[in-house]
Amino acid sequence: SGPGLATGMYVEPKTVWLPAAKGKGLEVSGTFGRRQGQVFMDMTFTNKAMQQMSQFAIQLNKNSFGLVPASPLSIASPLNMNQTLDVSLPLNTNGPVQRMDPINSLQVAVKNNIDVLYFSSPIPLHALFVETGEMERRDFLNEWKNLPAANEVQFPIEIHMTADEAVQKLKTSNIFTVARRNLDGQDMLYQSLKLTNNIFIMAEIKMQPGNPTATLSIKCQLVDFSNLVHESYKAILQN
Amino acid sequence: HIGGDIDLDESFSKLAESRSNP
Repeated sequence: SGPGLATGMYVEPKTVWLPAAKGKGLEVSGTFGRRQGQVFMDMTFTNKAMQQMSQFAIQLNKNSFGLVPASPLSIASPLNMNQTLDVSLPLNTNGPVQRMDPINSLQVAVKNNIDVLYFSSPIPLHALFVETGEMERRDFLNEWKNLPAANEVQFPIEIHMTADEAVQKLKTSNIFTVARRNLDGQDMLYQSLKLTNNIFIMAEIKMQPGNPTATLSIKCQLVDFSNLVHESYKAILQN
Repeated sequence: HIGGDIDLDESFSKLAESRSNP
C-alpha cells in the first residue's frame, strides 16, 4: 500500500472477500485504494488448496459506477500451495453502468485452473472521491439552497480532533472545505466532494470544541448516497 | 469581482447563522 500513503488518502484494511472454503482453496482478501487519480483493487491471493493454481483472470459484473479492469490481472507464474501473492488491479470508470442495490455493491468473478469463483466486494465510497471535487463557492450556495430539505440527511459523528485537523484530514481524501465559519465557538464547515461519475455531494459539519459528538449533514440529489458518505467520513476521521 | 466575493462571504455567514441554532 506504499503508493497509497503518498497522498495520505485513507485506505481500509484488507478484508476477506472470498474465504478459501468457498473458493475451492483460493482465498482473496482486498481493499480499494486511489492513487494518482485511479481506483485500484488491492488484493491478496492465497492458495490454500492441495494443488498449484494458474491461469488467473478477473471480471467485474456491471456496477453503479462503471468500474472495469484497466488491465488484465497480472499473475505471471503459478501460485504454489500455501503461497501468497499481492495483486493490484487498476480500474477505469468508463464501463457499462447498471444501478446496484446497495449502490456500492460490486460483484467479482475470479477464474483459475480449478474453477470460476464469485464474490462480492462493496466499494467504500471514498475510493471514488475525485481530486477535482472542490465546488465553486457560488455553485455550492446555489445547490445547497436549491435542494429541498428532503435531500438532507443528518448524522451524529464522533470527531476527536480540532476543526483544523479535520479539514486537513478530509482534504487528503478529496473532501474539500469550501467555506467555514465560527459562531459562538461553534465551527461550521461547508464541504464538497465529487464522485467518479461527476455527482457532487455537499456536507456541513457542526462541531463544538470539547464536545466529540459533531453533526454531519449531507445534502445531495440522490439520498441513497448519504449513508455511504457518512461511512466514509467515519472511516476517514476515526482512523 | 471583489463585490461578488463579499456577497459570497456574507451568504456563507448567513447560511451558517441560519443553521447554528435550530
